[in-house]
Amino acid sequence: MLELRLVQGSLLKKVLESIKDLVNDANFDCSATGFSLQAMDSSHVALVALLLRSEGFEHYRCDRNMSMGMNLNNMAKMLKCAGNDDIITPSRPMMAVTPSPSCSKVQVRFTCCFAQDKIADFEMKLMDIDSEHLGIPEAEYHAIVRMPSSEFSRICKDLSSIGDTVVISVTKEGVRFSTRGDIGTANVVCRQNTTVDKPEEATIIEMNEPVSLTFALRYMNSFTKATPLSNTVTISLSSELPVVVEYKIAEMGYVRFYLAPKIED
Amino acid sequence: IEIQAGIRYYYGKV
Repeated sequence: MLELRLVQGSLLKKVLESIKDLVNDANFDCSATGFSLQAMDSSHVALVALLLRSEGFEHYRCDRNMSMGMNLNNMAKMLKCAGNDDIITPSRPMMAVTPSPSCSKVQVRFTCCFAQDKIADFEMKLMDIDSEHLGIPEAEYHAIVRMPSSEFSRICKDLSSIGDTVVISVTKEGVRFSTRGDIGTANVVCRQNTTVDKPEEATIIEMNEPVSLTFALRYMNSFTKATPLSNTVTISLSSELPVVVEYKIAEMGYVRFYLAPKIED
Repeated sequence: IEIQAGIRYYYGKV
C-alpha cells in the first residue's frame, strides 16, 4: 500500500517539468522515509537524483519498499491537468496482489482546492524498467558556489547562444563562466556578494582550492528547468568528480543533477 | 582534444 497526499500540487508539477526532458523513463522508489528517484540520461553523461522526504507530505504511508517505473513525459502530462493549488494524491493500492509490475498502474487523484466537489481521477500504466542504481558517496569538493538560480539560468542561456561548452572556474576572484564559439568568446564573472537585501540573492563561494572544469551547455540548460523549484542553486565542483547542480525543495528534499565533465583525451 | 566523460566513469553500480 502506498498513499501520498501533497497539498501543494504545483511542487510535483515543477519536479516533473525539471527532469522529464533529461530522463524518459525512471523508477520512483518509495520507502517509509520518502520518495526518491535516480536516473541517468540516455547518453549516460548526466544523472538526476530526486528526494522528497515523507515529512514533507501531509499524509504519507508506504507499508513496504516499492519501485514504480514511470514514463516521465506521461506523468507530466497527467500532472498538467492539475491546478497549481490542487491537492495531489498518488496511490498504488493493488501492489501486494499484482503479479507483475509491468501490468500494474498508479492512481492519481487531483482534488481542486477551491471547489471541494470537484475531484479528478487518473490512472497511469506503470512500466517495468531495468535501471541501474549508482552509488554516489559523500565527497569533498574543491569549491561550492551558491547563487540565485535565476542568475545561473540566465548565464547558461546567454552563453549557449555563443558556444556549446562552458568552462566553470573558481578562483579567489570569484566564479567565472566562459565559452567560445565561431562568433567570439564570452566571460561572466560572479564575485562573492553577501551584502544583499534578501539571503537568496547572495552569491557565496566556498573555495578549498581553485578548480576549472568544462561542461556541455546543453545539459546545464536542461538542469535550469528546475529553477522554479528554488530561488538558489548550489554548484559543487571537484576536478575528480562530476559537477553537482542542486536545487533544494523547501523542507522536503532536493533535485540534484550530476554532469560528467569534458576531459582531455 | 576534449572528450565527454560518462557518469559511470566516476560512480559504480550499487
